[in-house]
Amino acid sequence: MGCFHSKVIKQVPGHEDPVILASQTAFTVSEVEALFELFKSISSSLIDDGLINREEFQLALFKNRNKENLFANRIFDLFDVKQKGVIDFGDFVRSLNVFHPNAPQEDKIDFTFKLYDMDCTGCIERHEVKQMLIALLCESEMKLADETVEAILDKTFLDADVNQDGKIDRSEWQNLVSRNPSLLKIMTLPYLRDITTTFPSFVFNSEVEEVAT
Amino acid sequence: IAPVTMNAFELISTSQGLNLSSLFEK
Repeated sequence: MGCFHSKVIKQVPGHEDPVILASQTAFTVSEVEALFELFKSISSSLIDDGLINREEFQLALFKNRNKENLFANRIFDLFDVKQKGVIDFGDFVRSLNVFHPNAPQEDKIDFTFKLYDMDCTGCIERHEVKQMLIALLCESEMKLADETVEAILDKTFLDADVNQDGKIDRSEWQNLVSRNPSLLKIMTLPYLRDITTTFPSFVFNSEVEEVAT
Repeated sequence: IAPVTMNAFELISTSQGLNLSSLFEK
């Protein structure tokens, strides 16, 4: 028989096949496995159940489990694709994929639109932006008078709300982002390019083996 | 930059809660 290589996959309960996840995302199989090392460390930080709960997510972000943060909660809700109150490995990889430097711009725009459309009405409304702005001011311990906050909102909606109906729809958001690309800066994580060097231990736990047959 | 001259989303996007790079910091 000739000697050639094929992939043998050892299934580990609790997470999706790295080969399939790699085929659905911008990550290679090795990168998916390196992400599993990160996932394992976050998902076992409080309860070792192979799932990331809200508290574990906050702990990983802030190194503080009790720090309530509107934006971290919003990100968690978007990562929790199946709305189970926890993030499984498939959710984690597919969500982080949007943050990959090579991910389509459209996906990043969609993610930010959903992030800021907190009531899921299909539009970003003024009261939502005000709530987020106040949360940001609290977080950064910056004090601004209510008139100043209203002035920022006026300016923002004057710029973004082209049809002046008091809310920002998907196409207005796309238009605003194209004029202000820095608004998408949070959507690209250069770390994702170097994930295998950040978590080299994936090599020892690899589920995908090269075997000679 | 005075906040009033900034777009609200520019300010919001500086939130630590939106900075996922801290997930990768060991």
